[in-house]
Amino acid sequence: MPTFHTKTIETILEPVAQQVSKLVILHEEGEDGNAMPDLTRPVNVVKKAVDNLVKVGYETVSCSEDNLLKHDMPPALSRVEEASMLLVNAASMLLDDSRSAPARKKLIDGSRGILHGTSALLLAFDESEVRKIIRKCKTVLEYLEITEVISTLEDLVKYIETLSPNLTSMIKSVESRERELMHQAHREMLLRSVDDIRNYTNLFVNTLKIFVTAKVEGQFGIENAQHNRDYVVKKMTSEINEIIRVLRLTSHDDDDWD
Amino acid sequence: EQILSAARSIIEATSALIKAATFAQKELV
Repeated sequence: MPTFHTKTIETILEPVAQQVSKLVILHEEGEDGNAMPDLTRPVNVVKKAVDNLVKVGYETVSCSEDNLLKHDMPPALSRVEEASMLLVNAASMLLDDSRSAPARKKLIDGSRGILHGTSALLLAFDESEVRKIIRKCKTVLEYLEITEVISTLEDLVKYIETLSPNLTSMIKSVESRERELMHQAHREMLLRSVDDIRNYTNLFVNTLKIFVTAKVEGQFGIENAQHNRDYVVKKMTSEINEIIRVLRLTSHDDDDWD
Repeated sequence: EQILSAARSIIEATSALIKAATFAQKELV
């Protein structure tokens, strides 16, 4: 039984994964010497669903700016299409001979192909969604990199106004991803980093204010204020890089996956 | 979302197909 690394993928694939196993067992146990019913109708329903997925899949590919998705999705779509043709052939062969062993084999191969192709497609799509979250993280990192150019209160206000929605969007996406993951350790790592970023955010704004005020008013303690600002920026940067690292992990990257 | 929904439809249809095939097998044994 395959393992699935997100709840959505598991919900979609698990029922049929179990059934394919059952079909294979029935076949292997030699219970396959019996006549099969006419499967034309359920096979046509599968084919229609596959045609729709292929249409939606290519539309997604053509609208996407993600080159990796453009690369990964078409082979998965071809795999599902080929599997669907195996099922069509199997149904047709069973009409001629309801005990046909090659037809049964095609039925199993076709069902497996649908499962594996759909799994590959969902993985390609999921990885693309992860890359979207990582892009959000990188946008925030880029903002953090430019804190040192903020030297007036006006700059500071504009900076916070631009950073805040990006930071909020990043946190929201990471939290949503955390809820999706099956791997408990990865979930905890993401939660911890998000909590740390939340805690550092207020501190970050305060240290920026203190630094800018000290600079504008020529107060003593600029060096100290700069040190504090840089420290918080470093901490936030480090947590966001940790989030990116964990987002890129899959369940197979960790031994304690059960 | 459209992709997920389309994938779900395929899996449901395949599930119904396998049920039809395995049910027939079991019934006739």
